[in-house]
Amino acid sequence: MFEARLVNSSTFRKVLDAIKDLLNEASFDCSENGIQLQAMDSSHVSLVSLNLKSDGFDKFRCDRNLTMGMNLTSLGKVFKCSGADDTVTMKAQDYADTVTFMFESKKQDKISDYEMKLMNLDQEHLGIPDTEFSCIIKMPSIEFARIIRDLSQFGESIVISCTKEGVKFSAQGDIGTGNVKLAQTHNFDKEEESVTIDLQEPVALTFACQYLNSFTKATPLSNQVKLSMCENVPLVVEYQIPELGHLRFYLAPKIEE
Amino acid sequence: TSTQARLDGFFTVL
Repeated sequence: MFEARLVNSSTFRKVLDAIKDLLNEASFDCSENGIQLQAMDSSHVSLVSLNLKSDGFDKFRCDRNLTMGMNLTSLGKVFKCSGADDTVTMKAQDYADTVTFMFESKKQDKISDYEMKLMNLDQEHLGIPDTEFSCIIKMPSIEFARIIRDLSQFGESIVISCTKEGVKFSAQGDIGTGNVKLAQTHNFDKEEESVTIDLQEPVALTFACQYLNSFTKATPLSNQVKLSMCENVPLVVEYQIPELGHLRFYLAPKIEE
Repeated sequence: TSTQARLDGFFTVL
């Protein structure tokens, strides 16, 4: 028996919104530790890694490890039926081929449930090596989304370069070039507005705008985003989901020929 | 010109 209850169903809806551009279907691995998802997009350029801790749920029970393959478009349809303030309870029997989502309104005056067919997905699990990153940038997630959106107008790629002076985002294309530089700013009153850089050595890497833009769909999940970079290693873009876990995106760099 | 790398080379299949 698997049962997970989340008072803020909108958090799960935000997670779905953040990954549906990249993935058509994915397996949710449920264990006593929580719910994990790991999947690459169809072109094998980016990877989504979601971790929702069991103790972040309002109720969590998982008697037996369970992998639930889901079509994310269908799952999106189910969550479209939920109210913004609804509580969601997900339930599945052991070895089941369906999962049930029950939505309850705040006042408990409306209860709806939707049963969705599960899929058998043959997804391989990847081992992600521990990396000593050259730099780790933490910045407001809204600012990151804005910069990526702005610079995407200029070209298909964005160079992210980080030095002790700050972080620079650059793009160039037919109409010209764009550069955005951010200095470290520590706002002790408003931690979420700070830009902090933990630098071991300067690094500059090039990434495709299309993927960076997709990642920023996770902005509503978190005030801050963490970018971890190292030469010849995928970029890690991490959004912490308060009290529940994290959503990470890995992106292979573009390499100069 | 630059080419898009794929993730397969970075991660190991478990």
